Amino acid sequence: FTMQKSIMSFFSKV
Amino acid sequence: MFEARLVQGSLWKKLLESIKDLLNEAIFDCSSTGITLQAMDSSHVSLVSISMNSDGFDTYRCDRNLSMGIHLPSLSKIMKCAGNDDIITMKATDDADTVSLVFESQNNEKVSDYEMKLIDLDTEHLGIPETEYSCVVKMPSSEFQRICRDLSQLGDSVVIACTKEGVKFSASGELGTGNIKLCQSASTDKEEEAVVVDMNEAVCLTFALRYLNFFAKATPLSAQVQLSMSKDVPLVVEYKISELGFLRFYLAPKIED
Repeated sequence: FTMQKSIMSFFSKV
Repeated sequence: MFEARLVQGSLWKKLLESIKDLLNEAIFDCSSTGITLQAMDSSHVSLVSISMNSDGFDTYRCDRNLSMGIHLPSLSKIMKCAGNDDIITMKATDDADTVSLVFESQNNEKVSDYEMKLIDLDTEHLGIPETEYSCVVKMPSSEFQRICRDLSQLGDSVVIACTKEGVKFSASGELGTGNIKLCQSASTDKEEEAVVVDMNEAVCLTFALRYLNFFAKATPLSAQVQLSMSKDVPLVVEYKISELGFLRFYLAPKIED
């Protein structure tokens, strides 16, 4: 089973 | 005062067509060095990053930094009013709540101008770190578009497996499975048709085809597309915008739970 990650879990807010 | 004139106005038309279905609204950040845009789709699965250098425009002036909040389907509608060979100029005053678009025919016999309301947007800006990717694949953009479209017939996800021999795209679903393998081109006399794999480490990643099909709407912008991949990080799908800059899409992977 694969789960879709959010892009926000890879890039930090600036 | 902000003014950006582009003789090859069709690039604006193609750019808007590339993003208008993925993003509803975005901020165009204009500064003396050029125009940038960064925005996530509404599901926060992908991110769009555009950079257009001031040098790439035929005339460019930006006295003060300007952030223009734009409803993209509206801008796309207005851009459709420009002819493919038209020269497009975008203009705004420093504290404007509208942006002006002027379309001039090449022979200067027809000039149209449109004004569009800007919108107030409060968006989050994400820092994208400089990354060395395990695999970078360059391939014809039309081929990438075709593969994404074809594999969408089979499933929602594509597995991209990259080795030094080439790159394999696979999808499976109730109907069965499909695999499309592209080998690295032996000779590269036609640069636009070449498949080039630059690999440090083999990767195998899973992505949602729905988003790749959105990205492939940028195909008319560039003959080649570049895919950058590393284990468990977002895929980067990059289209060059002529000499102006680039359009990059970042897509979060699907990860084994």
